[in-house]
Parts: sequence; C-alpha cells; structure tokens
Amino acid sequence: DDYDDYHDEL
Amino acid sequence: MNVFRLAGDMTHLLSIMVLLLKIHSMKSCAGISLKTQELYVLVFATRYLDIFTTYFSFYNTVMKIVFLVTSFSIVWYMRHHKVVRQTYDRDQDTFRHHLLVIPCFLLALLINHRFTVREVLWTFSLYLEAVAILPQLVLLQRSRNIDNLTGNYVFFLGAYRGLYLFNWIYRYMAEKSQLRWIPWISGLVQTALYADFFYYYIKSWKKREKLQLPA
Repeated sequence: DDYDDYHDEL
Repeated sequence: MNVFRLAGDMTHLLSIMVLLLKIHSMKSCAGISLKTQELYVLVFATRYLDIFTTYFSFYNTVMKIVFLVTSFSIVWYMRHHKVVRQTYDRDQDTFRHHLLVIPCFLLALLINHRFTVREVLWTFSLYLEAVAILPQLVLLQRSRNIDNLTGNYVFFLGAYRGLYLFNWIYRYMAEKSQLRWIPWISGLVQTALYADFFYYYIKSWKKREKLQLPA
C-alpha cells in the first residue's frame, strides 16, 4: 500500500 | 520534511492567520469571497477524512485540525457574526461555485490513483482546491479597494501551492518518490491561476502603491 507515500501532505 | 514543504505549510497557515486577523481586528470580511471559503471547507473536509483512520505525525494531525477548525470558523463568521456578516460583499460575490463542485467530483471518479472512497475524495479535494480561488479572484477584480490584509491573504494563499511545487520536485529528485501526476498537475493549475494576481501584487508592492486589479 503506497497510501502513506503522499497522503502525509496537507 | 523538506524546507519547501515546511515553507509551503507555514505560508498556508500565515494566509489563514492574516484572514482571521482581518476578521477579528477590523470586524470585516469586505473583499473576501464566501464562495471560495465554502469551497475550502469542502476541500478540507474531504481531504482530511483520514484524520480518523491514519496517523502520520503529531504535526500532520495538528495542522489538519487547524485547517478544518479555521475554515469552518471563517465561514461561520461571514455567515452569522452580527457585525462581520454585514461587511460581506454579497452582491459582488456572485460566482456560481457549486458549478465547480460537480465537474471536479466527476473528474475524480474518472481519474484517480485508486478507486476507493478515501482515494476518490482525496483526489476530488485536490481538483477542487485547484479552482477554489476563482470566486475570490473574480471578487478582487470587481473590488475598487483591496485592503492590504486581503491582498496579503491572497498572495500567501497562492504562494503556498507554488512552494509545494518545489517540494514535489525535491521529493522526486532527492527522495526518489514515485510519479504523482494528480497532485502535480492540480498544483500547477492552482498556482497558474494566481499568475495575473502575483504580477499586479508585486508591481504594486514595488511601487508602494495600493493594489488594484484591472477589470
């Protein structure tokens, strides 16, 4: 799951 | 987190602080588009749903809460505060903002990273954020008098996504992150919409003149 890779942005 | 990302977040925060300062100290929302503010509520509400499901960091959670609370409270002030709401330029803020919502949602259904509720809503929030400034820009163009706080608010709001563009370039080059066309292109469109405004903002700042946009 690469969800974390870019969802940490606001 | 790299310096561009942090600068982008801080600029975003600063823009909201400037707007709240205007509302609190001047008790005025003149020149501010309620339509744009309502779109931001929708942007944050759909993007930050993951606050309940995924923990990234203390910073991330706090910032999300700040953006949610401030965007809701700005709309509340403009709609319900007995003094502030009387300063709202209702007659000039006529952009039919709901017409932006449906195309953005359809586009998010069609073009997304993964077809899940969370991912589609996240994508929708990116598309909607890209165009959410349009009612504000139209209102500015109609305003004879753009006060400093309003001008600075829009400037910081535009600068924030521009700084994110550098953050994405940095992440791609230095951190070897994957290609992320959806936020990149949305962010590029979002920043490009401010080009005209930036031009006149910087020109007026250099000449120490009051900001005014040509009709």
